[in-house]
Parts: sequence; structure tokens; C-alpha cells
Amino acid sequence: SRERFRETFDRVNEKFQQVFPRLFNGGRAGLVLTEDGDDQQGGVEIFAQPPGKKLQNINLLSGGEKALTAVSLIFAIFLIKPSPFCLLDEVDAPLDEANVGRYNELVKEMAKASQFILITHNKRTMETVDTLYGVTMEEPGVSKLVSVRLSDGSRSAAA
Amino acid sequence: SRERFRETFDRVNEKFQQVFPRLFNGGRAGLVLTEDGDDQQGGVEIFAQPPGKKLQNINLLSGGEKALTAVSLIFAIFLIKPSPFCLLDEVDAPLDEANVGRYNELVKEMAKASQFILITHNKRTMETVDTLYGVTMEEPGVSKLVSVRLSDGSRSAAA
Amino acid sequence: MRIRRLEMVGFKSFMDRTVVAFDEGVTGVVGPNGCGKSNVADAIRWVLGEQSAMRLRGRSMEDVIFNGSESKPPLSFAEVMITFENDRPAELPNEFRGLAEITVGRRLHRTGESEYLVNRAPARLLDVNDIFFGSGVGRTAYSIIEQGRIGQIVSARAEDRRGVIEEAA
Amino acid sequence: MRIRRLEMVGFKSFMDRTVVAFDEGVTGVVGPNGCGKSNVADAIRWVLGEQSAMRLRGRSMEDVIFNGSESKPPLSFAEVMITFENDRPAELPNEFRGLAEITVGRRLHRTGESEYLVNRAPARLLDVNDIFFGSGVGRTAYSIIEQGRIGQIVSARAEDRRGVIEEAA
Ligand SMILES: Nc1ncnc2c1ncn2[C@@H]1O[C@H](COP(=O)(O)OP(=O)(O)OP(=O)(O)O)[C@@H](O)[C@H]1O
Ligand SMILES: Nc1ncnc2c1ncn2[C@@H]1O[C@H](COP(=O)(O)OP(=O)(O)OP(=O)(O)O)[C@@H](O)[C@H]1O
Ligand SMILES: [Mg+2]
Ligand SMILES: [Mg+2]
Repeated sequence: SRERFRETFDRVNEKFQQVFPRLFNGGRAGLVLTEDGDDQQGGVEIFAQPPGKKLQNINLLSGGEKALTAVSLIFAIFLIKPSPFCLLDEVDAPLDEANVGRYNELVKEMAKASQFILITHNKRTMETVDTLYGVTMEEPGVSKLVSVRLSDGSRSAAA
Repeated sequence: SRERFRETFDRVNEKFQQVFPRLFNGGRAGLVLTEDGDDQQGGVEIFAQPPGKKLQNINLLSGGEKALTAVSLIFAIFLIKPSPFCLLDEVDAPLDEANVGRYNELVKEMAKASQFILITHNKRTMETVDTLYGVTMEEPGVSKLVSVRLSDGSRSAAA
Repeated sequence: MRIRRLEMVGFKSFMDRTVVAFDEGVTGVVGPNGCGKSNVADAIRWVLGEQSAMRLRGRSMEDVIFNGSESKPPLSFAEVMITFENDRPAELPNEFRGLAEITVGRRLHRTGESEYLVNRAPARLLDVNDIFFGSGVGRTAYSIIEQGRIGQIVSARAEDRRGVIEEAA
Repeated sequence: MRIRRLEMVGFKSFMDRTVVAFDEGVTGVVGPNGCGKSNVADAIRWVLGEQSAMRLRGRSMEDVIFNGSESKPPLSFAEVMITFENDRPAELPNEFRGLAEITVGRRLHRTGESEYLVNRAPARLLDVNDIFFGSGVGRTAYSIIEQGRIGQIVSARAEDRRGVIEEAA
């Protein structure tokens, strides 16, 4: 229903305005619902201003800034309507060290309430996770799972 | 003209078939020109088979395999019709260590004939280049260029 | 509805039976390009009922069945089982509220024959969706972010972005 | 036609005059997210005659002029100069064959006034394209790979990929 979407949109927008400066260490951002056409529903516009910069068309942002803005939005939605688990496949790929650090800190915090699974090539992310699985292909074309290390010393069975 | 495209296509295809196994440490790949419609020109289909794997629809390849396949094609075109310089912006982002190593080796070789400029976040790439510039934003929103280090000890002026 | 365990056999590059046990906190998955990490994500999406082969990078759903390698022959079916911890009984359909764990499974044969299973018993996709509805497990538009999708959110048109928020509404 | 030097002032985030000297071999450019690395690539594309603001991530060409920051006001024009080493005189138009270096420049004022320069003298885009034609500097479809484009090559439709090879033909 239109009201329910509007209500969710407002709550997500409010959360997005909190998450963005948390991940960017400052700055501000927001969502705007564009006008509904007769048959069309409104679209979601994103405004994002990294710290110290001027508010510009979101397309002028850098690759890493765009990715972190998108992550802020996804996390905002997730915090409003949490799923039992969240799986992120290489979302940290375009991020520099400082941004990866803040991203991992927020994931760690959100992981108290939901399960997080991160597929990554990033060393800093690997250091932050609690359980680490490696996927290997010793035999070409055939995947195997191995347990890499666990912070609490216990082992996860991976057959 | 159609003949000239066909001739270039064949030469690029031949080179692509050499570059792909070089970057993938094996495997094979090729290009196929699809049928020309009456008004339409044929499209370029890519076939790629990483070492030890079976030939499948290119979309089933992993993110890194797709990127490296695309790099193989770009480099094949470049080797057939070199430009004076080549600028690559974070093409190494999805690549693992082994693939980044082979990518950088080939860039180093091609750099004997053409100038290469690599924008990167990757530590291994940074170690391979001859000249390294850093871009900073000490003052938010205002970019500055600094010289990071040079392998031969000389300095590039960066104002 | 935390994931306790994921079991795959014949799913994409996971030819052999593979069990992934998920513990508390954050789980990381690492490995070289093409080793199968995103295929694990695809397996989760698939067993939760994904109907679009394209969203699993395939052209037809048959593409998820192990297709062989240079040295191994193809398999004739793919199977994925996912086991959840029932930590919120009230969110589940009545019949499952008393169980400590719920296992949902999906099988696809090369013949095209397709099955869903709930706690090892045959079920319909409808039953699987009912199980996921209350807990929000099905809201994969924002709970599973596939490789490459984060970049699309900013470049998407405003109308297309609406869908991700609608999923939460 | 190797690049010897790139000079930018007022171009995107490069408010101050910045000179990049390019040496032999491979040049790397590093720095944190949003610091301006891809803007350097945009500057090269722009001074070579890029006509599409969209390919420079802008909505209009005015977007390439330094627009200010929270503490700095906008500038009124953008200027980029690129200096090439003339290592292959035969590839250039006659009038330039004797020169050791060629400098191409482009300026855009917020008023919309736009200028091209060749060796500091006013020129037309046509003249700039003539200079680049013989050496292949203009073939940016495969000589400049912008951030995010490598992923598009595989997902592109077959007809769209043709363009990259046509550029070389
Ligand atoms: N049905 C199938 N049978 C066998 N192998 C398959 C099948 N479907 C996909 N594959 C293979 O799985 C590999 C891709 O795996 P995946 O996408 O999980 O890699 P990845 O670990 O995520 O790598 P990256 O780090 O590059 O993203 C491809 O090489 C592909 O050929
Ligand atoms: N006309 C302009 N005036 C001022 N700043 C601008 C202008 N155009 C773009 N910018 C800023 O430049 C920044 C983007 O820079 P750029 O894309 O070069 O970053 P990057 O170093 O490539 O980062 P990443 O590693 O994330 O790709 C953005 O923050 C954007 O706001
Ligand atoms: Mg992957
Ligand atoms: Mg960039």
C-alpha cells in the first residue's frame, strides 16, 4: 500500500541520514521521493555529500564514495527491517583502508543482532571476522571448503 | 569498411587467444563474430575457458575471471593497434594475488613499447610500477598531487 | 532464523557434498578468483527459492547443476539443504513452532524434475515461502548483495531503486 | 606521442594548478577514495576532446569546472594542458613535424565559452583531432579504461562490444 511504503521510506531515510556520516566519518546524505506520475510510482533519489565537500550530482562521486553510499542505504534498510542474516559479496572491493575499517566496525555491531556473511578479498575484513572459511579449487573446476582459523580456537566442521 | 573490420577482428582474435592463457596461466578463449542481419552488423561473442574447467556460458564465470577475460581482450586489441599510452583505472580491483601478479608482468612488458598509467588501490601493483604518484585531499574537496617514491631515485616534479 | 548449516552437493562447482557450519558473529569467506565463493551465495539464494536463472548468472536453471570439469563428468542433479535455528517460533507457521531447527531443501534434476523439501519431507515452493515470510528471510533484495550489485544502486534509475525499499515495506 | 606532462587548474577537484610529469615505464596513481585519481583520468579524456559530459560522470560539461568545497568558492573556468613527446613526426600533420613537443590545451568557462589550444595558439577541435589521428591517441575506447568499465565488457551485448574493436579497425 502507498501509505506503508511512505512510512517505511521515511524511517529508512531517517536511518540513512545517521548511517552515512557514520561510514563516511562525517558529511550528510538523504533520500527524496520524486513525484508520482499518474500511473507511475515515485522514484528514490539519493543525495550524498562527503565530509568537507559540496553537495553535487551523485554521479560525480568517486567509485569508492558511490559504493559506500550504497552500503549506507542497504544498511539503513537492514536496520529498519532486519533479516535474520545478511550476505555481502565483495562490497568492500572499491573501499580504501579507512573506509573498510569503518564498514567492518558497523558490520561487527550489526552482527550482534543478525548473522553476517562476508565474501571478501580484503585483508582487513579477514582480520575482523569471527569465523573464516576458505574455498579452494585444488582440483580444477571442483570447489572445496576449508576452515582457515577461528578467533576463539574452536573449529567449524567443514566436510 | 566491412573487410577492414573483419581483418582487424581476425588479428585481435588471434592475439586474444594468446593473451588469455598468459593471464590465466592456462585455459583458452576466443571470439566469434555472430551473423550479420540485413541492417545489423554482427556482434562479438566471447568464449572463455579457465584452465582445468569446462567451457561454459561466460556469465557463469566469477567476477575476477570476467574482469581478467575483459583485460585479455583489451590488451589483445592494444597489442594489435597500440596507442601511445594506456590508462587503466582500478581494473585490478577484483583480481586475486596470482592474477594481479600476471597482469602486472604483462603490463610491464607492454610498457616497453607504450606508456602505461595505472590507477590502483592494490599493494602488489604499487610495488611493480616505476613511478608512483599519490593524490591527497588534506583540504577537503581540494586535490593535491605528491610524488610517493621512485625506483631509480630520481624525483618527478609535482607542483 | 539464523543459518546453522548449509549443505551442497552437485551445486555449480561444489561437485562433492560440502557442509558449511555457521557460528555466531561474522563469517568470512575467502579464496582465489573462480574458486566458488559466490557460488556459495548462489546456493543460499537458490535454496531460498530463487526463480530467475539469470540472477544466478545462468541461462537456464539447469546451469546450477555441476557441469563437469576437464577431468570430471557432469552430475545429474543439484541439491542444497539449509538448516535454520528456530529462535523465533512465533514467526513460523504453527506446525513448525515446536521444532528447534528447520531444514529447507531444494533439488533439481537434469531431466527438469524439481523438488522442495521441508525437514526432509516433500513440500511446495508455497510452503517454503510461508516459512520464510514471518522471519523476513525472503527479503533478499537487501539481505543478499551479489557481487557487482552495490555499484548498481547508485547508477540505477530512481524508479528501479524503489524496489529495494518496497521489499522492506 | 608519449605524454610528457599534464597540467590542470580548476578541473574538477584540482582547484590549484597541478602538474603531473610522466616518466618512462609504468606510472602508478594511488590515494584514498574520492581524493581525485579518476579525476586525473577524466582530465586526460577531456583534453583529448571528450564531447560527452556523461562519460565524465557529469550532467553538463560545466560539471568539470571546480565547483567549490565547504570552505572554498567555485572557480569560473577549467583548464587542462597535455604535452606530448613528438617521437614519431611522420604521424603528425606537416606543420608540427619539426617540433620536439606538442601541447594541446582545452578551456571551459562557466559562461559556456570553450577554447582549444595547440602550442598555446587558439585552435579548433578539428585541428586537435587531426593531431591525434595518425598516432592513435584518439582511440580511447580501448586505451582509456574508466573505473567500472572492465566489468561491462563481459556483460555487454555482443553488438555493443563490436565498437571497441571497430575503434582499432
Ligand atoms: N554448473 C557448474 N558446474 C561447474 N562449474 C561451474 C558451474 N557454474 C559455475 N561454475 C564455475 O564456478 C566458477 C565461479 O565461481 P564463483 O563465482 O563462486 O567464484 P568466486 O570465488 O566468487 O571468484 P571471484 O573472487 O573472482 O569472485 C566459474 O569458474 C564457473 O565456471
Ligand atoms: N567540478 C567539481 N568540483 C569539485 N569537486 C568535484 C568536481 N567534480 C567531482 N568532484 C569531486 O571529486 C571526487 C571524486 O574524485 P575521483 O573520482 O577522482 O576519486 P578517486 O580518487 O578516483 O576515488 P576512488 O578510489 O573511490 O575511485 C568526488 O568527491 C567529487 O565530489
Ligand atoms: Mg565472486
Ligand atoms: Mg576512482
